[in-house]
Amino acid sequence: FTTFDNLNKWPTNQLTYRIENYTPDMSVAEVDNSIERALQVWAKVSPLRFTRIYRGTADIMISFGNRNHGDFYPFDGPDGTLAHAFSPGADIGGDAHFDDDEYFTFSSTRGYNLFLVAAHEFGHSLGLSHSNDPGALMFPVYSYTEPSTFSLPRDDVTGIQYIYGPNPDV
Amino acid sequence: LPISPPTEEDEALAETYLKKFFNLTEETGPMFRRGPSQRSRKVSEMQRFFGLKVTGTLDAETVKMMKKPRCGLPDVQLSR
Repeated sequence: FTTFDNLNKWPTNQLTYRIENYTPDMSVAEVDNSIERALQVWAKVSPLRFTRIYRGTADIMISFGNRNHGDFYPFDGPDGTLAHAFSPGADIGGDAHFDDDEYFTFSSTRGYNLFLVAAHEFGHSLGLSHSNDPGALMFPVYSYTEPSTFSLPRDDVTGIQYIYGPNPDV
Repeated sequence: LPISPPTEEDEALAETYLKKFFNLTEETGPMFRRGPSQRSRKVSEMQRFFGLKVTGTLDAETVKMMKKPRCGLPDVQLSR
């Protein structure tokens, strides 16, 4: 695993998230479910806890957009770059953007599974950078894994616990 | 097997990819047609990161990796 320079991390374990808009590829319930499960991947192995808010600015603002979408990192159309997220911090820090020129899915092997992409991006939102372990969630290349049996790989667990420590409830 | 040189399309892809993900800053000159350069060093860096054979050249496996869908964050500027 790797972290961002200066071990950039949130100063609190209680974080908020907000879903600003939705992809037309999936139902609202499917997006909500995918995002919630993707955050819980990290909550299960760390002291981090996530609360959803519906208005105002959350620590992790989640949105779908394409091409130029309001930051300095435009998306590139179908395939290629699927999403990106910013390391912990104020304003755009922690935010996760998904390229809506991709076809995101809930459970199909067609397109890109939103849960898997989001879980990776939230790793960045929490302070992890890319891993060169091909089996890690934080490996930069998309790889399909059956979401219903997903278990966070050891490299990622070690990484998030290096930053925040283990889950005190386990 | 015969080895095909990278196409112009592959070279353009590589330039964009290395700039975006491996902090390639060199701006001028045709890619991979001169001596050791920042570009070939960046290709090597990318090949090491992904566990590919480190050749410093744009071989088929490297181009294949560059074409895979991925996260938009860079792979360099990292610290352990």
